[in-house]
Amino acid sequence: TDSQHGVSSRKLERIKEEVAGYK
Amino acid sequence: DAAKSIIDLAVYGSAQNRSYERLALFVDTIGNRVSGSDNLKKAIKYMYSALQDDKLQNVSLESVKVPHWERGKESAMMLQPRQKNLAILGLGGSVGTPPEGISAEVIVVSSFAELQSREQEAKGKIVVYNQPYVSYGETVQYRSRGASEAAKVGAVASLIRSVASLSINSPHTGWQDYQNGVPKIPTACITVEDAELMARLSSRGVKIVVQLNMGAVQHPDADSFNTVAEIVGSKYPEQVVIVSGHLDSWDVGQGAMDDGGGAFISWEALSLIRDLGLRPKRTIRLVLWTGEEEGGVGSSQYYERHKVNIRNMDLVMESDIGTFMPVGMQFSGKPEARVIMSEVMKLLAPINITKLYDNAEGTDISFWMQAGVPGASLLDDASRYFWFHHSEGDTMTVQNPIWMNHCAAVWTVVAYVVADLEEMLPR
Repeated sequence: TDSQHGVSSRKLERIKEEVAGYK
Repeated sequence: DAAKSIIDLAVYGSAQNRSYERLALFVDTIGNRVSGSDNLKKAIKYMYSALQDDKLQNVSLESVKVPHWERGKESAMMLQPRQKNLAILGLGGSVGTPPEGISAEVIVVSSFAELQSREQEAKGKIVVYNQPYVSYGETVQYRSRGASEAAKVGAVASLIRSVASLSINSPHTGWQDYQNGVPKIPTACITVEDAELMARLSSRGVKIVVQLNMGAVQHPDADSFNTVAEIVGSKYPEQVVIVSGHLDSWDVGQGAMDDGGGAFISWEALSLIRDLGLRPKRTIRLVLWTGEEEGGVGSSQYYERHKVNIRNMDLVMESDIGTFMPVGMQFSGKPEARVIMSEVMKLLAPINITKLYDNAEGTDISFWMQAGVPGASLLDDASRYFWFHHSEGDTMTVQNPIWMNHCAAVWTVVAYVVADLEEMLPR
């Protein structure tokens, strides 16, 4: 878990990739 | 490449200038749209028809009750030490004067604290507030509370320096709140110039007398509507992203800036998504609020009616501080949601508007945000916003089609991407 954001790092990376897919 | 497609269509493609041109046609046809007025009724009918013509889904009107305050004829004249007409705008909700008006000596103060310290002098007088403009949020307290604070010390009326960051002798109106148990006295805004004039005269010990006439009338609450249209989601249609602005305005100018621009870039967001044949997983719902200027009257009733579905409200977005050149987005939500929103804003790199700021604001979305729903508001270069706000200067001339194109691009990319992500924003 990312200590700053309280969200799973793996999940965060997955969402970042998902968002990047809209470029 | 949805984000790039949206940006290209809004800023460079066939949809460029559309929100500006739609807004110009609307405000030139309808004019200003104060709560309870025939103009507002016409505006809602106009939009109901326009949204249907635009082939949007689930176009509907949701009934609400709104205040109906009518300005009537009003004037003010400084009688002593010399005759001078004072440009005024009565404040929404103010009582009128007796038909013969009120003629009284003036006491000028620069703060509530000064009024308290001079309360013995205020009885039977007209209180003129010459408070400096610090910020809208701080200074607007004088407009909201000035009448009741003056009435508490026995004043017969209050005249308040307009809450404006620049003035060319232009009064600015707004809503004011009477306190329960305190006599209601007439209250209006005067210009910055006249407030400073009377402050200078007063500081020299000159006696000032003003004649005030206000024909304001408070009618019973009127029927009105929030105007709604949707692009229904393909996978989670019950989950919603709201994009919004308010359709009502004050009864001066055209309400092109406040909040015609916000309302029409919100409409534009749905049009752009429809034009591109995009269909997000969640529903994007356009809501054009009514009765915002009287304190979010339409939006509060919308919240009460729909809060049962709050768990399906993904993001509430409102544009109500102008549609000047956008600089980014303000966001309120949990840190996890902020991380995602920061990623979404990166999609706007082609137009260099990628910044995510704190503290989304907007009266109409505040009810949802207070209940924990993530909120976003458009942040633009609003340095001139309070030059025109609530004044005769709020006209189409303030607006710029290129700025509106960029606003629409930002608004649409954020609304579409958040609505299309596999998961709702964390909350």
